[in-house]
Amino acid sequence: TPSSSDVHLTEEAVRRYLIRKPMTTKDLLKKFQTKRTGLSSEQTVNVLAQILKRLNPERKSIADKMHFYIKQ
Amino acid sequence: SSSEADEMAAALDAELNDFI
Repeated sequence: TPSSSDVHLTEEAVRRYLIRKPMTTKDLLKKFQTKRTGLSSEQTVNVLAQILKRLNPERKSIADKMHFYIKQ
Repeated sequence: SSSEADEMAAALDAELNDFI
């Protein structure tokens, strides 16, 4: 695990992104790239899934893609 | 790579499928 990682995959970080604008799972994964967090692909998927289940964000379809967002 | 990102997104979508 690199000590220099500057991006942390946390519930608070995800919440802040989803308050700002609706995002797809792919959008979120781009924000928490493995090379920046030091997590493996599998860890990233598992942690992000747990966070999204806890946050239980609103969902809407934009351009036929499911987007998550949180009302402020 | 973008293909790895696609795989991760697919895995995450699948993980959330029951939930969604």
